[in-house]
Order: sequence, then structure tokens, then C-alpha cells
Amino acid sequence: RTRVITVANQKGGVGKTTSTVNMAAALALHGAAVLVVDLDPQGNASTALGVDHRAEVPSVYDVIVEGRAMGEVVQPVKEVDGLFCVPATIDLAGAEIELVSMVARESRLAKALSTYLRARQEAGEAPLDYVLIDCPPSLGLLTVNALVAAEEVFIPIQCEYYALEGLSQLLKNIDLVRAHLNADVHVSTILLTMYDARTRLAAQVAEEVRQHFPDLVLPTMIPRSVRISEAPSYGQTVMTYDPGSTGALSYLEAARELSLRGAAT
Amino acid sequence: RTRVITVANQKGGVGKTTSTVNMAAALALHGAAVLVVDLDPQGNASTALGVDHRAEVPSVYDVIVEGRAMGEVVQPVKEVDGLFCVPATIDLAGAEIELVSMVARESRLAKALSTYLRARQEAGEAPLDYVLIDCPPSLGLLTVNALVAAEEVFIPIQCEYYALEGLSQLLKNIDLVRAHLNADVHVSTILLTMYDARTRLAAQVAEEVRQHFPDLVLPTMIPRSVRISEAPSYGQTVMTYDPGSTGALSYLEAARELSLRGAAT
Ligand SMILES: Nc1ncnc2c1ncn2[C@@H]1O[C@H](COP(=O)(O)OP(=O)(O)OP(=O)(O)O)[C@@H](O)[C@H]1O
Ligand SMILES: Nc1ncnc2c1ncn2[C@@H]1O[C@H](COP(=O)(O)OP(=O)(O)OP(=O)(O)O)[C@@H](O)[C@H]1O
Ligand SMILES: [Mg+2]
Ligand SMILES: [Mg+2]
Repeated sequence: RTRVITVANQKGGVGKTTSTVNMAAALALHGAAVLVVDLDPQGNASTALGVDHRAEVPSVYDVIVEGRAMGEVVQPVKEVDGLFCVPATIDLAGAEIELVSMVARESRLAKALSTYLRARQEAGEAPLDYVLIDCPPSLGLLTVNALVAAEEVFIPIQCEYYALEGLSQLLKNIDLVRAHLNADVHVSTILLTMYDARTRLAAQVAEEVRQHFPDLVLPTMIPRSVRISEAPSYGQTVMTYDPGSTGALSYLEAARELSLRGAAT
Repeated sequence: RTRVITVANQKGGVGKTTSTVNMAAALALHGAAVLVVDLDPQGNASTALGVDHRAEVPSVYDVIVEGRAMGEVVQPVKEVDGLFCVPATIDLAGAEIELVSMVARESRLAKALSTYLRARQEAGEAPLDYVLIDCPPSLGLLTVNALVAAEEVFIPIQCEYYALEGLSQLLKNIDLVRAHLNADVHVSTILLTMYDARTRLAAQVAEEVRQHFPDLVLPTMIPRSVRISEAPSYGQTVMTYDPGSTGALSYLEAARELSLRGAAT
């Protein structure tokens, strides 16, 4: 069974992309077959994975707007065996407006992904263990497509004051998608990111999130660490850029907790 | 003459809200009359200014979607004389979809603002010196409304690797708005934010941005500082929360540089 997980939070800069690529790499390094779908027009996940995403490269835009088969745009990630990526290119920026008037506008990614997973099966390929979808910082049609395509929602929360401000809106939108578009989608995981042990604020926010969502928050928190933010400039995840760093070890631990939880939640 | 400045960058978490509220407070503390328009459905700017923005409070949603007069929703900011705010409430989250099919969907904020400024003049009130518009992390209709309403664009850039990745897209969109909707809009200012002097990465990104945009980047950089991120939890800007901190002093300096540049750029 393939676990399809959408990484979402409309608050910007909370570690969606960083968590997507590092969790994906950590899972793949442990033998899992993992696909990252980059649904952010900025293409940060594609950059972090070292995957080519210049304008003419086949991308997720071709899949959801033009109807191209996903299998034709998947690229392997050089640094990590078992890790693949559907890149985002700049034309994705226009997708939200283009999707508004299209048929089945909310479920085009879901359909493309289920077709791809079935085609892999019929071709006798090993099934993917995880699909992680990186979302832009908004609740528009791209994020809705991701919520319709997934069963699980993974929410990174930065240990900063504004963290809780948009959360109720995100949860409301997930409820709307579950009521009208995808009965299976549910929040399975919350990850606390950029935890700075030197500040009282981080501890206060972490405490508050754990009180609100005791069963969803992973025990491991990701510390604020320069090595994590340096890795993308080398086209790598921190897992291969600096495997012994606190950042890499905490993502390894968080990935283990995610895999142990299973889809059962 | 009122300078209308849109604070925009679709990259999330780069310091748009933090720069908007702290620059606004710094300008007001020096005697300027300043209005902040919160155009982000999360309402972080309203929170940081300590302005009530619960669901039933009259807000920018009523102005741009319902056509309500802006003068009816402006609130004074208690902590700082001369500083006002048009708050954002949760119903702004639905505005982008609602705007798509409305008449003059791109210029509703521009029209509401120019009507408000003229009404203030006719009532014999002192003119506003600055209007700062805080945008959400996307290039949708809310940000387009802000770009149509403004003459200047102020771009905060975080000193992190992904900083330059989305910039060309933002500049392209500004060019489109200038070509079709607002001939006056131009990028007047770039501010480097969350500069961490301990990392090589921050210096590299700052250097690269200065090389690309030598005339636009303010000399002052905003350091990463815990006091800046703590201030919103007290419903204050750092200017009043901790006026002697490096964060407050650097925003004071940046505001001085912005006012000296004038609208001439
Ligand atoms: N644990 C960490 N320690 C230090 N820096 C981090 C950490 N996690 C993320 N970062 C940095 O913080 C910035 C924001 O992270 P990231 O881009 O992953 O967030 P995001 O939620 O994907 O942003 P967006 O909303 O724009 O999509 C990036 O520059 C990233 O390198
Ligand atoms: N100079 C700084 N030092 C430390 N923390 C900062 C600094 N500037 C901003 N922050 C913190 O970083 C986070 C992101 O900043 P902010 O919310 O202002 O960015 P934004 O661009 O408005 O985000 P969004 O894209 O969600 O609108 C906030 O928690 C804020 O308190
Ligand atoms: Mg991202
Ligand atoms: Mg903001």
C-alpha cells in the first residue's frame, strides 16, 4: 500500500519544502521507494533534490493542466537511490487561474497519480511506499488538488508566534475537502520545526501545539540548524549533505516515527 | 503626497509582515501619518499591531468585496500615535475565488483607497504620508490588487538560499501589472531580512542580491533577532516592545533610508 501524504500549511516559510525533501530522503535511505511531487510554482523542492526544472522540462504542470501521464515526467534523484521527483516549473504559476474553469479541476492530480500507481503495478514494478506532495503557501486550487490526492496531511509548524494563527483555517479547509471531495483525507502528523532551544517563545509554542494536538505531534522536533538551510545550495538534502548533523539526525528520527505510525491513524 | 507601498514576495516567511508593521511603526514614531492595509487572510499584521480582527469586525474584505468605504473600517493602533490599520479577517480567505468573477476585480482596492484619500482631503484631515500594504505569500488576485493600488513595491528578501528562486517570477508579474493595469508601479526598495552574521550562506545571498539590484537594496540589513519574533505575542511591534534592541534599531534605520529615498526612485 502506497501512503500518499500532502505537506501543507498556508503560513509561509514554516518548513514545508525542507520537511518534504528531508523526510523523503530519510525514508528512501532506509529502503523505501519514495516519490516527491513538487506543487509549488517556485520549485524549491525540485531545487533541493537537484532535479532539473528549467522551463522546458516536462513537469507537474503538464500532468495537471495538459493531462500528460505522470510516468513521463518523473525523474530520479541522483543523490539518493529509491527517491524520485515530479518537478515543478515556472509555468505552474499560471495553473491556479487556468484550473478555475477546467472540468474536474480539484481532482486532476488525484486522477493522474492513481493512474500512475496503477500503471506501475500493471508493468510489474515494485509499488511506491510513499508519495509526498509539497504545497505552496496558500489554500488555492493547487493545495486543494493535493488534499484530494492524498489520504494523509502532514503539517509542519514553525515554533514561532504566528504558527497557530492560520491553523484553524487550514483545518477547516481540510474538513471541507473531506466532506465534498475526498472522504479519506485526514491530518495524520504534525511536525514542530525550527525549534530554537535558546528562546522561551519556541518552548511556549511547542507546548501549546502539543496541548492542542497531543496525538498528532511527532515526539521529535527539528532544531533550527544552519546545515539544513545550506543543503539546498548544493542541490542536496541535509541527509546527504551532512549526515551527522543534528538536522539530519532529527529528520531521520522523525521519518522513523512517521513510518512506525503507519497509515493506521 | 501619500506614498502607497506594497510589501510583496510570494516566497513564504521572508519577513513581509514583520517589515510592514515595524517600518510603519518606525515611520509613525518619527511623526509620519501611516496606514497599514492587511491583505493576508491570516491577519498577521493585524495581530502584530494589536488590532481586533475577529470574524465580525469590519475589515478589508468588506471594502474590496462588498464595496464598503475604507474610512468605516480603519482602526487606530493603540501603541503608536499616527499609525492606523485596515484589518484582515478570516473571510478574506474566500476573497480570491469571489473576486475572479467580479467587475474590475484587479482594481477594487485601488479604487477604495483613492476614494478614502480624497474623502480625508475633502474633510480637511491631514494627508497620510504612507500607506503600506502587507501581501499574502502568493501572486493571486489579492497581491494583484495591492500592485494596482500602489506606486512602489517593497520586496523583503530573506538571506537564505531559496531567496532568489522566485524573484524573477515576482518581477515578471510586476511588469505585467505595469503594462496592463497600473503604469506607475515599480520596485523601489529591497530589504535584506533575517541576516545571520554567523553563517556564510547569509553573506553569500546578501552579496548576490546587492550585485543584482545595486540601486534598490537598502544599506541597512535586518539581523535575525528573537526580540523581533517575540513582539507579536504581545500585540506590539518591536519598536515599542523593545526599542533599544538591534531589531528595533535596524528597522528605525531602514525606515529612515526609505523616507530619504522618497518616491523619486
Ligand atoms: N530546521 C531549520 N533550520 C534552519 N533553517 C531552516 C530549517 N527548516 C527550514 N529552514 C530554512 O527556512 C526557510 C523556509 O523553509 P522552507 O522553504 O522549507 O519553508 P516552506 O514552508 O516550504 O516555505 P514556502 O511557504 O515559501 O513554501 C528556508 O530558507 C529553509 O532553508
Ligand atoms: N529579523 C527577524 N529575526 C527573527 N525572526 C524574524 C525576523 N523577521 C521575521 N521573523 C519571524 O519569522 C517568521 C516569518 O516572518 P513573517 O511572518 O513576517 O514573514 P512573511 O513573509 O510575512 O510570512 P508569510 O509569507 O506567511 O506572510 C515570523 O515568525 C517572524 O516573527
Ligand atoms: Mg516551500
Ligand atoms: Mg505575512
